[in-house]
Amino acid sequence: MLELRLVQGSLLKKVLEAIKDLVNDANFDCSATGFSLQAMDSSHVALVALLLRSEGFEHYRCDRNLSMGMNLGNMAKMLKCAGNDDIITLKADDGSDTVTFMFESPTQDKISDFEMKLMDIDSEHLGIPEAEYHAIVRMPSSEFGRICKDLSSIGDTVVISVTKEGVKFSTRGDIGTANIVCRQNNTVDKPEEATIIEMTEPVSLTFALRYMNSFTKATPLSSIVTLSLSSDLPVVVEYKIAEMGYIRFYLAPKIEE
Amino acid sequence: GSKQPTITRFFSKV
Repeated sequence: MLELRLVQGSLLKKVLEAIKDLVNDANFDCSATGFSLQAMDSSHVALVALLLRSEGFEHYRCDRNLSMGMNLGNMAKMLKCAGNDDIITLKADDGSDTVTFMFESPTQDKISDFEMKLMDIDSEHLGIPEAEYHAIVRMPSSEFGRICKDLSSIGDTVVISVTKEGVKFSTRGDIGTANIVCRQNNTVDKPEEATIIEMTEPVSLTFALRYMNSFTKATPLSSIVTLSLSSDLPVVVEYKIAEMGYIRFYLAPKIEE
Repeated sequence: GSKQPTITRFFSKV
């Protein structure tokens, strides 16, 4: 028996909007720790890891570890039917091939049930090793989203270079080149507007903008994004989900031939 | 030119 009640149902709506275009089908894993997902995109270039900790739910009942295969497009369709202020409850019985999403309006005057078919998904679970990153950039998520969008109108790839002075995003295409430098800036009034760079050594890596743009669909989940970079390692683009967990995107850097 | 490696090149199956 599984029953998860999330008062801030909009979080789950935003999570699905963030990942549904990157991943088609995925297993949601439910355990005492929380509600989680790890999945690769169809070309196995990017990986998404989601964790919503059990403590973040108003009610969290998971009698035994359960893996539920879902089509994320279909799940997003169902969650779109929940209001932004609705409380969302996920329910599944042991051995059942369906999951039920219950939406309650804040005033309890409208209660909806949506039952969705589960699917069997053969998914590979990857071990993500702990890594010491050469550079960690923390910046406003809206700024990062804007940069990825702007650069993708000029080129297909972005070179992210971090030095003590700042982080540089560069691209080149048929019409020309673009460089955007964000300097370290931790003296702003609001912490969510700061750009903070922790660096042990300079790093410069090239990534496909198509994937970066897809990751920025998680922007509504957090005002801050963290980019963790190391030579020859996938970048980690992390959006923290307030008091609940995170959504992390991993993208393999392009390699010069 | 540049090549796009897969994520499985960096992270192994468990």
